[in-house]
Amino acid sequence: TDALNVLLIIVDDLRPSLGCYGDKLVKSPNIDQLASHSLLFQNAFAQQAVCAPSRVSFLTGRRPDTTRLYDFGSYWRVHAGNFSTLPQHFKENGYVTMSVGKVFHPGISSNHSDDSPYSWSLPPYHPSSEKYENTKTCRGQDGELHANLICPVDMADVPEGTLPDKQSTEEAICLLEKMKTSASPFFLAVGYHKPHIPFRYPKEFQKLYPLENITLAPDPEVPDSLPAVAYNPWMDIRQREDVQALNISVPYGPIPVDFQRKIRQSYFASVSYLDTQVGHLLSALDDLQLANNTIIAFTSDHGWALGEHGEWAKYSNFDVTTRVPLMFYVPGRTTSFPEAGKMLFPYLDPFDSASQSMEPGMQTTDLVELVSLFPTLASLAGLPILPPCPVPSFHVELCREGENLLKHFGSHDLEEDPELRG
Amino acid sequence: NPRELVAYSQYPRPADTPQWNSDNPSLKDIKVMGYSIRTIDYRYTVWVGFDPHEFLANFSDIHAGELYFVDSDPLQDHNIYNYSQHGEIPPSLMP
Repeated sequence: TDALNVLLIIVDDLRPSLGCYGDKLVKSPNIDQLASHSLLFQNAFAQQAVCAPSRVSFLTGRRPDTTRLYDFGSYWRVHAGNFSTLPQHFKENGYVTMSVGKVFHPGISSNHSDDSPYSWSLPPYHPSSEKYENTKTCRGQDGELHANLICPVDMADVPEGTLPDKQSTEEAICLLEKMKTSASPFFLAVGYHKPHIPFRYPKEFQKLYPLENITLAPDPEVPDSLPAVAYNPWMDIRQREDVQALNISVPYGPIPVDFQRKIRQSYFASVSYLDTQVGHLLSALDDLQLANNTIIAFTSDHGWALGEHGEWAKYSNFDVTTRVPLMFYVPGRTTSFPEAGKMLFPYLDPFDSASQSMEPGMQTTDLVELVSLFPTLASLAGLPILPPCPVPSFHVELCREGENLLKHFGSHDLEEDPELRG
Repeated sequence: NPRELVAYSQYPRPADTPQWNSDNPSLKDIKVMGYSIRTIDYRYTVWVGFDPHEFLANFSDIHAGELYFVDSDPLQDHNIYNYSQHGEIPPSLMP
């Protein structure tokens, strides 16, 4: 009868380059372990492949044409409508809601406040080392510091001796420890920055991906039949010093093939670094005996092109930029409760080759959308169900433009959920 | 029926050809919007005129189109939208 807690993990610019999505190269044992106890959606798509519009869309449960946010320059409550958010819905139903790291996109699109106080019970946490992310902290071959795209770092060398995602994991674990003794259920959203550019990660992760094992994208040329309007000229990575030094022609490049492989190597290394952060977070949840009464949702805001169609970054309608990982762990529903004393999420070291193979959990190939995250999480937690939005819905504070995905979690929910019985 | 499930995506552009702000146009500079419909069989996209002041897409003002069949072209490298407009889809790219 106790309300289930919710841990929402949002990873910036993560495409489904993960073992649990069939990627043979990437080492992501902790995320794969989560998937083995979850319902995994093989075909989940973002509504727009760029940070703020995608995040505001899935956190309000509305499409970009309703939030009217296609760039970074407006706050939906002022610009489109006073739409309730996913955390706000939990907060208004008795949950302590907390934000760590990059959940809303910072700046105008979340009112320079991560949509506080509407969405959060506590002031949102942002890691102090984030301010160095785009500064000259990458040691080049010349021994000097640069603001590069590819930025494997020596932890002893970086300002504050830490990285944003490490700080976010520490803060999230701190909050879990505090909530362990709280009478109220919690909704904790943790937003990890990697693998968003720059690829700034502890340099040892590069060893997981020897350059000789890194191939080019299977289709690295710009297709002849691609309309010019559909092509994204990846202007953001061109601003980085190491890419600038290559003098790549605008708009079609190409990037020299050896550098293409280095970009892919560092994206994968960033994913494995991120996987360790998720692993530490989940094993702490388990150690605190919270895994049996906490729903875990794992997703990203959009994908990232790694050279496919001669493109890099997001900013397009291709599958590689809109398809995202999406999985839900629901205690006792997507996996049976573990025996007493047994852990569901022990930390797995990506450097330990034994921790690679993992039994897959529940999966579905049905097509779903990120805009369905809000109604689905609310239903899984037993909160009041969101009604479908009318068209238009600018005047409606709480409704859903996506589907409620509860039907994918097994038939016995049909009886419990009148909306789905029909 | 899984075939009836649809995912919608969209992306804005400031012009029909790539330019410095193509990746991230500000609202006032958006002139074209690419709307995609995805099913497990295909991805269909139309790039249409867009009015950023009225937030209106003009679906009779089609700047370009994309059509890819998942089975025959999973990497989406062979856009057959133009063929499809004239009903001449190459057999090799038929689903």
